[in-house]
Amino acid sequence: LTIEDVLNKDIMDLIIPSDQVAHVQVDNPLEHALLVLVKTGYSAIPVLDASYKLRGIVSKTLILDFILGIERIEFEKLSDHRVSEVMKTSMPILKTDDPFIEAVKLSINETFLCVEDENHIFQGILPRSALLKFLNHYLRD
Amino acid sequence: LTIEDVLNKDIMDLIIPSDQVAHVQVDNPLEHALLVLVKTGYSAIPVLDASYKLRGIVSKTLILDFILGIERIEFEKLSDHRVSEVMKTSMPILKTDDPFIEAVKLSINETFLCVEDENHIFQGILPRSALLKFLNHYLRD
Ligand SMILES: Nc1ncnc2c1ncn2[C@@H]1O[C@@H]2COP(=O)(O)O[C@H]3[C@@H](O)[C@H](n4cnc5c(N)ncnc54)O[C@@H]3COP(=O)(O)O[C@H]2[C@H]1O
Ligand SMILES: Nc1ncnc2c1ncn2[C@@H]1O[C@@H]2COP(=O)(O)O[C@H]3[C@@H](O)[C@H](n4cnc5c(N)ncnc54)O[C@@H]3COP(=O)(O)O[C@H]2[C@H]1O
Repeated sequence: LTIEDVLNKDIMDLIIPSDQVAHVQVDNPLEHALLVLVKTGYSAIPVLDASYKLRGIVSKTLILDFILGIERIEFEKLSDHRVSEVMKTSMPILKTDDPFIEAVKLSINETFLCVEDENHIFQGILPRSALLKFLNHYLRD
Repeated sequence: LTIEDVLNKDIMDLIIPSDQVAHVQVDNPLEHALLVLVKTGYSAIPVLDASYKLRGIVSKTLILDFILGIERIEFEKLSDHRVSEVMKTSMPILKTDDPFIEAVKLSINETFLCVEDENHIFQGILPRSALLKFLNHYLRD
């Protein structure tokens, strides 16, 4: 692998395709989202709407923060509130033809990046591990 | 930055030093560990013993997994159990003089790496963001 091979790498070769990405819907109760997060073991997952468009990211941290009261963690709040009330909506989004260097730059502050096509249909995610695996391959040679 | 600069990078230039790393003690109750994780916002943090030696890593995922019952999340278990009962002890550990490429390889499967000196005293952590920031700097030039 040369430095040109790295800079010209197609990010679509590295992504986890949408059918393998655990996700929840915008209007799901928080209880459902926390169970999906706990059962999959993931810290954070994408939130999609009914037309498979990306709407945000929900995480164990955001849910636990929301239900952390002054004295204790108020678990009864989980069934009364929805994903849309806690999800983060300000995340960077990659387009399918974005350059590899853009993915590296955005991954400095995100554990994974969501990828959309030109019609804003969710294509999958690019986790930091995929970038690190490819960069390690380059450095090793 | 040349490829030699990257391969010869001292990992100690990139670590978060131990006094800035949120951590808990082996014998802390789980309730305390979950509150530290929620208040700092971190997904996972190191577990140290009284002599500042690394003993494991505890995470929101490991704690939530432990208290997930068949019907519901059993929060009352938090005060009856300790960090040592859920922490992961099989994590890779970097030495202060390990090469940069070793840190990249181990970061493929770990969100951060703990760093120890030759006397096994905890020195700090090397998060994936630090590696990605440095690699981005190299690729950009
Ligand atoms: N079931 C599993 N099998 C093997 N390794 C596992 C694993 N769960 C977690 N890991 C390891 O732990 C890292 C952090 O996972 P985390 O859930 O905090 O953070 C994850 C999670 O929030 C999200 N993610 C990864 N794969 C996902 C998927 N299939 N569906 C939804 N979200 C996913 O992307 C973040 C970064 O993932 P990345 O691969 O860079 O980094 C992962 C991976 O190296
Ligand atoms: N308070 C904050 N301010 C700014 N950005 C924040 C942040 N909390 C989280 N992030 C961002 O989110 C990423 C994932 O954080 P997470 O808590 O899952 O995973 C973190 C956490 O488990 C641990 N970590 C990072 N800094 C720590 C510290 N000072 N003490 C203890 N653990 C730390 O290392 C993992 C990887 O950290 P990394 O920097 O690569 O990646 C961080 C960073 O990019």
